[in-house]
Amino acid sequence: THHSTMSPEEFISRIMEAEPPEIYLMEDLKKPFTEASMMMSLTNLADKELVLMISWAKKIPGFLELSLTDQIHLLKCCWLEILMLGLMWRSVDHPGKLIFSPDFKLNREEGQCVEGIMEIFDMLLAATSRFRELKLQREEYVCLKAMILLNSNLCTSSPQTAEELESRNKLLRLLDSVIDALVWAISKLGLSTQQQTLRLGHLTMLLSHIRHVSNKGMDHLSTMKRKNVVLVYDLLLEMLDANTSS
Amino acid sequence: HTKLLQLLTTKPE
Repeated sequence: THHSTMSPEEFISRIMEAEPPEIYLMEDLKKPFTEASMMMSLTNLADKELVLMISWAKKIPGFLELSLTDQIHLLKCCWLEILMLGLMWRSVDHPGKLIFSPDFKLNREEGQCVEGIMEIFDMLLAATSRFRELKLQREEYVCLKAMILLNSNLCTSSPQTAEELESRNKLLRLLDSVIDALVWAISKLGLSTQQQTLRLGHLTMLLSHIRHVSNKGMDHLSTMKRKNVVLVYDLLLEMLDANTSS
Repeated sequence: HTKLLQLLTTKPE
């Protein structure tokens, strides 16, 4: 079935099925961390997660119908936001901790060993606290993640050719489906109409914070790379370069 | 071919 004819319930169940499996860092962490060892663990994990993120995106109904150019742009724009939202979701029941993976958990204070990362950890922890206060549900989380992906590029490119315009229209219809799905997920929580509207507002407003932290994180990673603290390679390098070379 | 392009265009398992 095409996403435009799917019920919100069906759409959500498809994006729930698309969720990537739990991922492990699978490294012997030598504590205390050094700046280099922590950055290496963070980037190794990110690189593994990125591969799974591409498979995830391809399973979102309608994503593969967009032009390949749009698919590439969307992923290049939003990858760190998606990683960060996933991190927040894993950490939501662990106040003061960042659960990067089941075998890689950090306390806020451990951020001290990497120059400039504590500020980012604090922003990640603050956004995670907001999700905790809101008691974010899994259905809402998967919708927000799809929204980040599909919304990431909307205001940075304007379609020129007929093909680009067609893909842009598909993208907008797909965003409609995701918004409908989120509204449906919220409507299942037994709230008053007004409370539902407020919840929708609060959840979507959090996305602007995630974009902000992602921008900070991107700057931080590119600084770490430039200073040769960490070797960024492979897919992560490609994704980072897309945000910094311009 | 970039890795991203390669991952996007390979058929799902």
